Amino acid sequence: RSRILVSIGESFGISSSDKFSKINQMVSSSDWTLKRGYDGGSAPKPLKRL
Amino acid sequence: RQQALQKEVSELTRAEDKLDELIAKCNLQLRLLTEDSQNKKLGYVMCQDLRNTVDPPDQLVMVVRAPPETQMEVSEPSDGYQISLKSARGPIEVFLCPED
Amino acid sequence: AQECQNLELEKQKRMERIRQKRAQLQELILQQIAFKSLVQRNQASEASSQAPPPPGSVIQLPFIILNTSVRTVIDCSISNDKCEYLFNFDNTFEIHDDIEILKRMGMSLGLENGKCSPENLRVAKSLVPKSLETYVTGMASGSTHTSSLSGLCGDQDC
Repeated sequence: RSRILVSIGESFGISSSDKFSKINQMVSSSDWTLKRGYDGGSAPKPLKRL
Repeated sequence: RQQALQKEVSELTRAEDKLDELIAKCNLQLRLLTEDSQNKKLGYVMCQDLRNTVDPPDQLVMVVRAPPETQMEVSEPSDGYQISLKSARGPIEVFLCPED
Repeated sequence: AQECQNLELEKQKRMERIRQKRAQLQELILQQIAFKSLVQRNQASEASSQAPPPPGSVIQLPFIILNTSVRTVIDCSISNDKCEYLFNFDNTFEIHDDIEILKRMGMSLGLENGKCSPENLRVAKSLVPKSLETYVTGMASGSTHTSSLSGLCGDQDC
């Protein structure tokens, strides 16, 4: 299990951009078909809005 | 060759000291800038600004405004992704940026 | 020969540290310019509309955004005091901080990728102290990526 911790809420200018790029890389590099147990036709469950 | 190298290293030392001085100055300027009350009031973006920066524009855009030192942890359980937010200095604001 | 070897090592180490510090200084300059551009834009739009924007339509800095497809299912648990959130996503997403958003909004005037028009360069230089103007000029033309000594520290008297 990969896990990335970052402190947010700091005032403007204390940049965590490189941490966010690592998170975005980790998320986009995973293989979603495995994750979703994707069986081809199954459409995602109805969206739950916050 | 040793004298030439010695000269180069001392020039690099001077250049590095100058950079350290400029970085310290810039950090101070940025902090003063963002802490100025008038600038604090005017330091905002519109929802439309956010919409214009995501591609495709019809994505779901979630905005998180958190107190300082809020811990965000992104982990990869077996299915999907998990994001946890933990603040010890007050509530965290999370809201969706409206589509229009 | 030993002395030369040590000096060569010292020289490489210093050049690497200067490269990193130059990148750090450039990022600070970008942030300063982006923030000032945003404040000026908002000041001008409030002056022209004679009123501040409706409270619900603005997002105050600092913030981060998280964007994902509208088809993503997000399970969300929130503690009563709103100090803890847990999100489960079944699809990919991206996270960006406010600095990245301001750059995408064009608030750093194209300096982040060396594509700064002459007019934007004039504006950018007016937003920074004199001691940083040569830096901004170098960033505008992308010329501070040289490995020469003056390119490294960004100003001519180096």
